[in-house]
Amino acid sequence: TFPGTPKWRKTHLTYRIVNYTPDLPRDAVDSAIERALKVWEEVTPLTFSRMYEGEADIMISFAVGEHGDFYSFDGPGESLAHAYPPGPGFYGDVHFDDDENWTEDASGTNLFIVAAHELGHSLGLSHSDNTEALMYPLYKSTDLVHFRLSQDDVDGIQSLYGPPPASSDDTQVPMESVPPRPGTPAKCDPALSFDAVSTLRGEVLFFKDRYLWRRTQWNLEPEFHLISTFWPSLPSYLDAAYEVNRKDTVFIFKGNQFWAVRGSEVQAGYPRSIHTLGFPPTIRKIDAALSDKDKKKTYFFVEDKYWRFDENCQSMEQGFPRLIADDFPGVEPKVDAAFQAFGFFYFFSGSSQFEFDPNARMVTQISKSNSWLQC
Amino acid sequence: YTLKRAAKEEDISMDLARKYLENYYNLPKDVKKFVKRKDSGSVVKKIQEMQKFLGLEVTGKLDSDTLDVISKPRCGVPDVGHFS
Repeated sequence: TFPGTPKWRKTHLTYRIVNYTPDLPRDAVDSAIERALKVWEEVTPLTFSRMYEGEADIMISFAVGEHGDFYSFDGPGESLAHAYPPGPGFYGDVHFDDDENWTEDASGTNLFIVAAHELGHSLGLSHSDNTEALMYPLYKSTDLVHFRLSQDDVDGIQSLYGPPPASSDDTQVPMESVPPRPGTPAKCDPALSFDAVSTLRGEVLFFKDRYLWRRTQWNLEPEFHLISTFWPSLPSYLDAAYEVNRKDTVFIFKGNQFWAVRGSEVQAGYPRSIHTLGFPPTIRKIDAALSDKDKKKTYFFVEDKYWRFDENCQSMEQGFPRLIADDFPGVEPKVDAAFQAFGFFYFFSGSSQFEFDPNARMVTQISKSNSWLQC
Repeated sequence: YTLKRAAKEEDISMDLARKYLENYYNLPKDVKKFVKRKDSGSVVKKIQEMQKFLGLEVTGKLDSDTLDVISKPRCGVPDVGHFS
C-alpha cells in the first residue's frame, strides 16, 4: 500500500471516462475499463458505477506530455500511465499516456492490463516487487484470455477492503454461461461443494472457484491457494480433474477442453478437445472424473451417466455410457467431483460426500463434502 | 570515433538511469552530481534498491540487465515513496 495506507472509506465508488483515445473504438475503451474494474470487484466488497458528467471518485482520462499534474508523460514507451491513491479531488484518478498505441490485444499496449494495474493504485495499492503480480511496475503482455490476479494482488487489496461477501450460488453451469461468482470460499461453510477433486503426487487437491485447497499427508491443516499460483494459464471454475500416476500427470477439464499438468508445468499441446477422448459431439462438458489407479480405468461422469476410459488402450470402452444409479447405487446421480483413495471411490455431490466401496458395490459412508478440510 | 561513441552511449545510459532513479526511486535531481557521483555510495545504494525491487541481480552497477529493464515500458507511479 502507499505510505499512510490511504483507502476509500466507502465500498461503492463512481468512475467517469472523461475522454477517449483515438486508437480504439469507444466501446472497446468502455469494455476494457469495465473489465479492469471487475478484476478488483471480484475479490473485494467494492462495487463501481459509471458517471457521465460531474466529479466521480475515479476520473479516467487520456493525455499527452504535460497534462496539468506536474507528472508529464514522455511520448511513446517508458511511462505508460499513472494513477493516484484514494482521496478527494485528483486522488483516485487515472491518466493514460495517449502517445502509446493502445490496443485490445497484445499487439500494442493492452489497455485492459494497464487499466487493471492503474485502478489498483486508485484503490490504494502501491507497486509490488513480486514479478508475478499485476501491481509489479513493468508492463508485460500477459496471456489475456487467462488473465488472473496473483495471490500477492489479492492479499494486498483484501488487506485494505477484506474479501467479497460470500456467494451462495454453487450451481454448476456450462462454461459459456458461467457468471462471475465473487467471494472467497470458506472451507467450513456447511454448504461448501467442490468443482473438482484430484490427487497429485500423494496430495489431494480440492478445487473451488478460483482457488484450491491442498491437503498433504504431513500437514492436516489444508493450504489454500489461487489455482493461478501453480498454473497461471489454467482457467478457474473447473469441471473435473484426475491424476494418472504412471504418467505423473493431472488432467484438468473445463467446458469442452482439457489440459495436462505435470507438477506446476502445463504440458505442451494442450488444451485439447474432450472429444479427442471419444465423447460424442453432444457432450459439451463433463461433471467429474475419477481415475481407478489399480484397474487403470478412468470414469467420466456427465449428468446421470458415466463413461469409462481404458488408460492402457487410450480409448473409451464399449457399452458406455451407463447410468450412475445402476453401477454406483446410493450415490447421487449428479456428481460434482470424485477421486479414489484408500481403495474407495469418493463422490461429491453438493455439500455431501459418498464413500463407495467398488468391490462391495455399496456406499459405506455419507459425510459432508468438506470433511477432508479439518472442519 | 569508437571511443567517442562508447562514451556517448555511456552518457545516454547514465541519463536514462538518472531519470529512472529520480522518477521512481526519489533520487534528488542533480545531473552533474549524479554523473560525478556515479560510483558514490548514495547512487550505488539507489541502484541496488532498484535492482532488488525489480528482481534483478543486485550489483549496484548499471549492467546490461539493469539497463534493459529500465528501458522497458512501465507504470509512471514511483516504486518507492509517493507523488510529491
